[in-house]
Amino acid sequence: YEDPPGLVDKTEYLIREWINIYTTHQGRDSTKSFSVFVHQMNLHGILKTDDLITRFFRLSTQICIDTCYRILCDKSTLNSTGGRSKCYHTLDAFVRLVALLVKHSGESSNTTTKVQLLNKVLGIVAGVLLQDHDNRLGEFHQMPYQRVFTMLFLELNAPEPVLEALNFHVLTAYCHTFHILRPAKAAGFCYAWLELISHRVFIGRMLATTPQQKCWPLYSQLLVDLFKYLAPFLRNAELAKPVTMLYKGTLRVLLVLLHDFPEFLCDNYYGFCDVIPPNCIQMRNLILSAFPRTMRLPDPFIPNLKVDMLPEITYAPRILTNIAATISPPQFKKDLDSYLKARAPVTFLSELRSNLQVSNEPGIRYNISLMNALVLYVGTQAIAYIKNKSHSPSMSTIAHSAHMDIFQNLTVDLDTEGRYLFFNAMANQLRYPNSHTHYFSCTFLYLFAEANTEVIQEQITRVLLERLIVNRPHPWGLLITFIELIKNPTYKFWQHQFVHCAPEIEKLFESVARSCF
Amino acid sequence: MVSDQFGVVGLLAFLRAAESDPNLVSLALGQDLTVLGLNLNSPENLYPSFGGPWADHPCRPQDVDFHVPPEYIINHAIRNKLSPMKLNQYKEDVLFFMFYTSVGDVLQVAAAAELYSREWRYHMEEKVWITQVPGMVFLEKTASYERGTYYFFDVQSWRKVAKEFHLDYSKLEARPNL
Amino acid sequence: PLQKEHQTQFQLMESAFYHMPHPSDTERVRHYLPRNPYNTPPYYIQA
Repeated sequence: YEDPPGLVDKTEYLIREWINIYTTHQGRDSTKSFSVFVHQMNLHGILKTDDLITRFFRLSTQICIDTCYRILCDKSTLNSTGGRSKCYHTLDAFVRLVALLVKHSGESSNTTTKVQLLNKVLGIVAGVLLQDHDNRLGEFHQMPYQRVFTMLFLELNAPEPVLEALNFHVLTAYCHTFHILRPAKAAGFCYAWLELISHRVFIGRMLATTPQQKCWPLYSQLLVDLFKYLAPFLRNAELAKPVTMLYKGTLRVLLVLLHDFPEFLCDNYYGFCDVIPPNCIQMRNLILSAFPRTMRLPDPFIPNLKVDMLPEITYAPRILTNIAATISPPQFKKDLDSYLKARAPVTFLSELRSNLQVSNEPGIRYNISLMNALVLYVGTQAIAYIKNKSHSPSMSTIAHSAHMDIFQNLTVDLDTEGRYLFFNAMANQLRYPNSHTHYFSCTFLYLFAEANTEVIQEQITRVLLERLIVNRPHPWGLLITFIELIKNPTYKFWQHQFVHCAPEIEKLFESVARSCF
Repeated sequence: MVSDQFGVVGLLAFLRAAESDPNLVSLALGQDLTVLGLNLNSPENLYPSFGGPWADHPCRPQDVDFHVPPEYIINHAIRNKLSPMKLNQYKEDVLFFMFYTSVGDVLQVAAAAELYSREWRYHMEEKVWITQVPGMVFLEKTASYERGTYYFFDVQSWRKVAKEFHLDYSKLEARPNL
Repeated sequence: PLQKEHQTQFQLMESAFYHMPHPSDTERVRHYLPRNPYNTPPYYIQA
């Protein structure tokens, strides 16, 4: 609705007034000036109703943003540090006002009013951003918004008791805002967005200092937002510069997570790999390479490594995604469970492919998420089944079960695209020593050994090889599986035609073999 | 064999195409992740000094915010009272500190210029500051190089260390100018 | 090929690519010894 007459001018006057106070440095740090200003706001009736407060913030935001656009669009100051610092001048003052209002709203011990005000302001800034983004399109500037979000976050994360009590709410509010502003919604803000969610203070608060990893699910959601946005662009083999920049930035962030928070990647690998395109091999390897810091990885290249003697392979990794719930439709899930229980009806196997195939168009024939979920679900059921019989996964205990029926059926019945996706879903489980890695490693080798056509062996090799020829890192489970495949004579690996189909391929195998031996 | 892109031949075709078009490489063969400016062997956490997804190097010490007690934050009260910087009045220690911590900043070049005027020379290949030991006798001196014992500034131990150098004049930086 | 929606996103991303964030955007303004980015010689210490 229209702003009440006079409100725009009042707001303009007040925000300019505050910026002046902020500039006289005593003002910046003195609560006296702040309380004087709040009194002025009161006098001007700004604090009378919630609606007026909302309008005040919206108008203030727009005034500050417009000021920045005027500076940024001024040819003489474009891209100069002078221009930017002028913008910071205005934006930082606005942020300081918001931070002080949040800190001092309501009773000092009452966090509710503070959090409500913060949510309101973040919502308003996000709203202004999205409107601006959709109006200006190619002329949209990220910087003002990034600066507001960053500086406000730094203000609200200062080590002050009143803020510490608020912190989890601040982080939650920020994650909600960043999810609303995710690149799929504001592509023109994607670089600032990635820098915001990977700011060192934000990462520190989200993943390190907040107790019981309470913010991990929130952060995981933001990364899924990023991967989902990147997916269609990464599916193109040839990356354009803007995509390369975002992709490279994403790799940097993932490297920090791999180094500092490997457990976070371990816990969320499934959800991440589910939205990363199959051809995005190095980034997926990076996620799959994470292993708990308490674990010492046995050297995969040691001759005669007895994987089945490792104590770690009896423990299942933590899976945060509810895999069973992602298997749909419900009838399919029901049929699957009954087949796993009774190994009947056989018709379930013959209908398997039709449940997975969603179109006939090459490249998008299959429901990849369902494929991934099916593979991991059947795999975990198989491990439980084997454990119930007081066994552990091995080449003999994984065979001749309903679970292996399903895997063998998929291997034989799917076309090359389906088989590629199926083997990819399996290869995504080859990580650090755990029961899943061990089970799927055995399953890969079993399917290779039992294959009735060379095409199957070739595609198993293709999926493993393409994950090995990419730059490091390489997941431990991938290495030990491939080493076993090429070393163990039972698989007659080097006798297959596809190993010698071209000099480059031959050379590739030899170099991988050399590095493995 | 599999004839489409999902078999070994498909991989081969891709690899061949990638040889001619580096744009194709970044996803399939990936890149060397050790050159993205992150010290992956660091025993410390990376995130506290992470310079952001677009930065080729971590934050410098002075970039990282540390929350100090508010009473420490007195700069707004004394800023206008501080005397302006006069590099020619600072000791070499301070100059070296500025040079090594103000990476990519005007201060780095200003400190270098002041060190130059104090008879220090920057060896562009060794990336160290060198000065003659007073009273040093040349072992050799020609129009293009000289040999003898010099002090170089060792960043690790943060002091001057004597060492024999063969100094190619062409490897020494000329007077830095801002 | 990219879907229409993704083509639009790409155009917006491309425009943003020419206005990349600047390191100082996410740092507090420092009134004392402010940062003055400068292209120092490549052979100077870079990290």
